[in-house]
Amino acid sequence: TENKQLTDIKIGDIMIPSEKVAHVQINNPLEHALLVLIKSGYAAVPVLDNSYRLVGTIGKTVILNQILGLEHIEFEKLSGIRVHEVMKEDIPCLLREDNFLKGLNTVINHPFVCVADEDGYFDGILTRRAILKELKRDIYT
Amino acid sequence: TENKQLTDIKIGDIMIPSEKVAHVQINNPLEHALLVLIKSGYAAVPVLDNSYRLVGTIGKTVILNQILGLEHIEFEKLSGIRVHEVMKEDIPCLLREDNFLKGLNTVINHPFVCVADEDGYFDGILTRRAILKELKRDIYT
Ligand SMILES: Nc1ncnc2c1ncn2[C@@H]1O[C@@H]2COP(=O)(O)O[C@H]3[C@@H](O)[C@H](n4cnc5c(N)ncnc54)O[C@@H]3COP(=O)(O)O[C@H]2[C@H]1O
Ligand SMILES: Nc1ncnc2c1ncn2[C@@H]1O[C@@H]2COP(=O)(O)O[C@H]3[C@@H](O)[C@H](n4cnc5c(N)ncnc54)O[C@@H]3COP(=O)(O)O[C@H]2[C@H]1O
Repeated sequence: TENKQLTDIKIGDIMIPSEKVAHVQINNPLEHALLVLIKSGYAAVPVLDNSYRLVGTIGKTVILNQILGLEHIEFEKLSGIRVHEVMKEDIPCLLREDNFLKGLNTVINHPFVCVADEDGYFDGILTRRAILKELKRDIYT
Repeated sequence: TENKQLTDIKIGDIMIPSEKVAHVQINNPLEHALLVLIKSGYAAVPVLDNSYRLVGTIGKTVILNQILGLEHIEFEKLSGIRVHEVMKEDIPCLLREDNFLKGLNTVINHPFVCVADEDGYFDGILTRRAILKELKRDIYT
């Protein structure tokens, strides 16, 4: 995107492609999801179904909320709950062909936004960092 | 900041002031820090010393990493470790008087950046969301 104007940039140009995105599957137990989030260090990741369609996102806070008992954290509950029972389904979604301004508007209230095609197949994620880097490049040139 | 140019905006104009920022103290046990992070929903928060000086930040991943055993998560370890033993100390820091561009540069690689005065007393945090909202306002006007 070296010489592109902000208005010429498409989401597909600056998103992280699906093969580089950590994700979990809809039927995984919460214990597996928590381990993926701890090992990757990410606050939240996309949730995909068995045919690689996007169904939602899941983060550390929602998982930990499930096991927060009155006195302490009841870790043993984690293996009995599945990702699809607690994941966030009401999430914004972009197309690769969407423009930069639409991406900027969407990440204002979300640390990242998933990108999928018309049939719902997962293409990648747009992060706040990617948007901020392009805005900096635009201001300095 | 309604009619201000980006170049006229100071960090103090758009930061979240200290009284509205969830934080933990340097001597708190990790169990307390994890409960603050789960209840507030934040991924990470500032760490202050007893006289309200900024000393670092702490997030869910670093706490959970401490208690990740070979077989499962050993929650009982949480009460025996203190925040100052695991917090991140190498953090960027801004002054209220710093300009917008310095803020933009700093949040590219950090979801939020702490603001403190010359003596290190905590003033608040600058978030990516605050920077993105101003950039959107600037593009649309
Ligand atoms: N391994 C790493 N190496 C370098 N920097 C790292 C990093 N992990 C996190 N960061 C930095 O911390 C920011 C917040 O990460 P967080 O995990 O809360 O929030 C992340 C995470 O939830 C998700 N994310 C980013 N990359 C991902 C990936 N490859 N797979 C899955 N999710 C990803 O998108 C959110 C926003 O990402 P963004 O890059 O804007 O912002 C990232 C990035 O600036
Ligand atoms: N209670 C809430 N109400 C509305 N939206 C919420 C929210 N909690 C989180 N969000 C949204 O999610 C983003 C990421 O939050 P996160 O906790 O990972 O990362 C947060 C958190 O670690 C820290 N933070 C934000 N506000 C804070 C506060 N009042 N006290 C302590 N830390 C705060 O700064 C990071 C970036 O914040 P930012 O606003 O740019 O970005 C926030 C915001 O857009």
